[in-house]
Amino acid sequence: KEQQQHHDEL
Amino acid sequence: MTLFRLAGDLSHVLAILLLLYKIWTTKSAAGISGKTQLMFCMVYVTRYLDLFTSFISVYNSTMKVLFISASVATVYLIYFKFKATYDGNHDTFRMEFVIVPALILALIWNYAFTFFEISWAFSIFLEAVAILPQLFMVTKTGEAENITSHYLFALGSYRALYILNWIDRYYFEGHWDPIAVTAGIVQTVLYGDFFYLYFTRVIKGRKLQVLP
Repeated sequence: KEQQQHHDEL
Repeated sequence: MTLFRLAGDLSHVLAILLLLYKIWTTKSAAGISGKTQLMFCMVYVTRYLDLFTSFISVYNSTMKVLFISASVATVYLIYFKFKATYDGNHDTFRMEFVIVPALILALIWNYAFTFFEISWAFSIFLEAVAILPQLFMVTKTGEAENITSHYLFALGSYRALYILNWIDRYYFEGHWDPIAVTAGIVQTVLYGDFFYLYFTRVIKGRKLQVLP
């Protein structure tokens, strides 16, 4: 989840 | 998504389209650094490797496809279609001076020592400094066409708006991404001089000229 959160921006 | 981020993304899209528009309508890549565009292309490709592996939203995927395709098109116009108009002899910044440090830093500072994460960190670090050949070229030739100035302003505004977005997300969501924030601050600071010249000259209807 932590990893996903870092990549939700462009 | 915060309003700042939406404004930042739109500013980013505007910058990319402005550049394509300028090259396409004038049929010339004069004053544009091919090296900066080549590095932005590397930035998008290495960052959006997750396009087919992790889905975030239709918005995210659409933007990723748009950034990669517009960037590839820009590089194609500069290096192939309008190659004769490209000022290669003024585009003298050495790309390895920023690509190698960005890669080394990504190997040291990343969120996980995996191919995807290192590639992502590399793209974030490279993006922060990819504009240097373009700024170097403006300094070297001493001026920039107005539309090139608008392009640089929109591109600089994009990361500056992201900083506001990160402050907002930190306060309201507790979200904090040290790699992106650090690189984003460096990226925005690099535009400092340019922003000053843009406001003092271009906005007042003059051409952007760097004093000798």
